[in-house]
Amino acid sequence: KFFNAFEFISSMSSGFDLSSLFESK
Amino acid sequence: CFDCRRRRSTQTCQHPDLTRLAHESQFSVNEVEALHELFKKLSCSIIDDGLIHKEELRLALFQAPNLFLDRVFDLFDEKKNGVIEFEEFIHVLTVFHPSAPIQEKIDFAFRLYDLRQTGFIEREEVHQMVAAILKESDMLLSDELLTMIIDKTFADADSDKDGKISKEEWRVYVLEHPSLLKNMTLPYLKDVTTAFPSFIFNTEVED
Repeated sequence: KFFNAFEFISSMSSGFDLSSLFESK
Repeated sequence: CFDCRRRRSTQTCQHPDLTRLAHESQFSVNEVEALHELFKKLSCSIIDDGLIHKEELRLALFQAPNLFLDRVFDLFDEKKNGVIEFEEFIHVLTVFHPSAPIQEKIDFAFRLYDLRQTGFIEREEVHQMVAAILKESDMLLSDELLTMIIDKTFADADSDKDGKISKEEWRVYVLEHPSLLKNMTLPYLKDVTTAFPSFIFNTEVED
């Protein structure tokens, strides 16, 4: 499923996911 | 103290700034005001000085690993003064607006992955990011498999085979794999005035 490194990073990284800024509201 | 009050008053977002920021971004004036409510909340979580410090960003991003936190913080901190001001906050969030041009999202994603800011995405950087996520997720992957994944990725993306991904190679690659940009759009931003209705109590304009 994650045979693409960037796919893996964008799917799994919470660090690059800014939606958490809104979830913490 | 007087100095604190004076410093804080210069950081308060007055009407002309709101209008200018709305003009410079994908947001309306009311949406900028609503985002100011979010900014105020984030910027007082540890130090109540109207600025977002790195630890406050870490808190908001749920303790992300240092590698990612440092890169995201650097991209917000345009003035490189160690804090995120409201204007800088808006400049980044506008890239994540659903209506922002795709080229801005492609450029921003490139800058995120270019950890060492060399103007290229290098194998070591990709290796470092994948390894950090594996560690974060408590996932085990053999070095051999990790090397295979990175080899395959570079075989697809690095079209001139020089071992690094240029901005143009990245643009072509991402347009072929648009799912890589899914984190670059925050649906929340389309309805931010509903998410932060308290801006109405302080609003200076009606959109």
